[in-house]
Amino acid sequence: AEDTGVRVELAEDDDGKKSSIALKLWVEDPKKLKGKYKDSGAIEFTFDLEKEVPEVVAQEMVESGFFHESDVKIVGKSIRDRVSLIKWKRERTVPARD
Amino acid sequence: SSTTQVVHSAGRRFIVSPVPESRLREQ
Repeated sequence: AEDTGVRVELAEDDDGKKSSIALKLWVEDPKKLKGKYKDSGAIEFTFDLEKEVPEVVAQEMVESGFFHESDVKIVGKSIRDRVSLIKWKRERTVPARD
Repeated sequence: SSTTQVVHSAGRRFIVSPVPESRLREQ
C-alpha cells in the first residue's frame, strides 16, 4: 500500500468471522499531512467490514478533532487500504467447501 | 499510560492511547 504517513493496524486478532473488528491508527509521518497535526497518540476504534465506509470514519475523526479537514482523504485512504488487505486475506483463507 | 475516550455524535467510540516508541518511525 502507498505510504500515507498514517499507519492503520489490527488492534485484535482477526478470527476471519466477525464483521466488526478493532483497528488502531496513528501518525508515523506528520510531514505527509496537510493540516496542522496535534499528536494525540494512537486512535483505536471498531470498524464494520461489511457495512461501514472508511471515509466516513475519517470524517468522524476530523469532527472529533483528531485531524484537520484537509487530511480527511489521506486518513480515509489509509483506513481503506488496511480494510482492503484484511478482506483480501480473509478471501484467501476461506475454507474450501464441497 | 493514560488513555482517553472520545465519543463522536454518531456514536463511534475512539480510544486514544500513547503510541509505543517502538512503533514510531525513526526520523
